[in-house]
Amino acid sequence: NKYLGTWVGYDGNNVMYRITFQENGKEYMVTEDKLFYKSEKNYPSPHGTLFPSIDDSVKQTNNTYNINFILQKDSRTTTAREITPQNEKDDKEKDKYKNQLSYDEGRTIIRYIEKDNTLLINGIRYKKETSPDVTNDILKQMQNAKRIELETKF
Amino acid sequence: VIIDKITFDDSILT
Repeated sequence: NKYLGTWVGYDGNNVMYRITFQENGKEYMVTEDKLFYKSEKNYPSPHGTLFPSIDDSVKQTNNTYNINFILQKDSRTTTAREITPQNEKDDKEKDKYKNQLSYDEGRTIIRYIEKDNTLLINGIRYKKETSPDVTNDILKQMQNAKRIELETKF
Repeated sequence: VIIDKITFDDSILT
């Protein structure tokens, strides 16, 4: 079954999505994880501040700071199912839906992209997590995005 | 303000 397993998508900025398909009778149970970095403490004020309470980041000497980002996870579970054409005997109709799943209780559609074995959900492409590298590559991109964000702020 | 070090904690994945 082409859907079973874990798929990883990235919004290009601060959020990675991991969705895992498990068989559940005629449909799928899908666990959706949203992963993002959050700074452990508030950023320091870019121009310093007179009010230490606003600024609880880890301060070193000489107004230098260490910022630690912690990966956070929001999880939820939903379902996906094959779409049954109105006329099941019509091969053309069946063909039309062969790469689509009704997702999240019918709220959206998953499209399976044959040519590169990816999923398309809400404008985001998901790659099959064939090795931990797929996830780690995205984590690196998310870390870069955070570094750039800090460079812009400070 | 100088950002001296940026660290990332991914322990949630392990």
